[in-house]
Amino acid sequence: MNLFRLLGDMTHLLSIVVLLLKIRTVKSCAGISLKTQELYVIVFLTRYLDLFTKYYSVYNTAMKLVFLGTSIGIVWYMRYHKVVKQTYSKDEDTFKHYFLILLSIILALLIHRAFDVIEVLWTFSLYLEAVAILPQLVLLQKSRNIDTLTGDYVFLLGAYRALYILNWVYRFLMENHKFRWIPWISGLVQTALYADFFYYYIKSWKNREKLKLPA
Amino acid sequence: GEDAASKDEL
Repeated sequence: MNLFRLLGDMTHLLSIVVLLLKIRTVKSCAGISLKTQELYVIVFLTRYLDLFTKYYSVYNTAMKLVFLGTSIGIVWYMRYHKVVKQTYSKDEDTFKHYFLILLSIILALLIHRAFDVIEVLWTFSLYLEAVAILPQLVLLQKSRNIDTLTGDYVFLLGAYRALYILNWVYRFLMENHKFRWIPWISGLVQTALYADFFYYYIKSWKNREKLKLPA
Repeated sequence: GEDAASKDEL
């Protein structure tokens, strides 16, 4: 495992820690899109089916279980925890996320490496992950007040995929890996969706101002 | 061609 990959995974993990910190200590999920969180549960459930079919490493298995467990836990808190659920910005979380699921299903059925259940579901999970942040970005744009933890959460989530791109470049150049069009292009699209957010996040950080996205 | 083997990523 190269440094970019490890940093990518750690950034992803840290984003979840930040979100859980907000939910468990501040007891708030204000500004967090339940739709995006539900899409992540679907992403992990469909991608990590190979937990039952293939063993890679203790690290790999442990991380998969952590991502599955925390994503389900976050959705549970947002839907059912009696304090947290009242802070959910329901009226602003309006993105039609079913459309993203449908789009990813169609794309995975059309463009995949092999036509079997696990492979198509794996491909679907990559397409869905690429666009899963959209409801969250739309919600941020509608939020008057983006608190620090929410901003940091989205930044770390975007940084994770950006670091994965560096990891793919490294593996291609240094470890003689072949082309992997489906994850690469999905990952590029996923990272590109954050470009605007990154710009305003870094700007607010440099100017020591509160993060605000233009409507 | 496409690299089938490296599904060790998260």
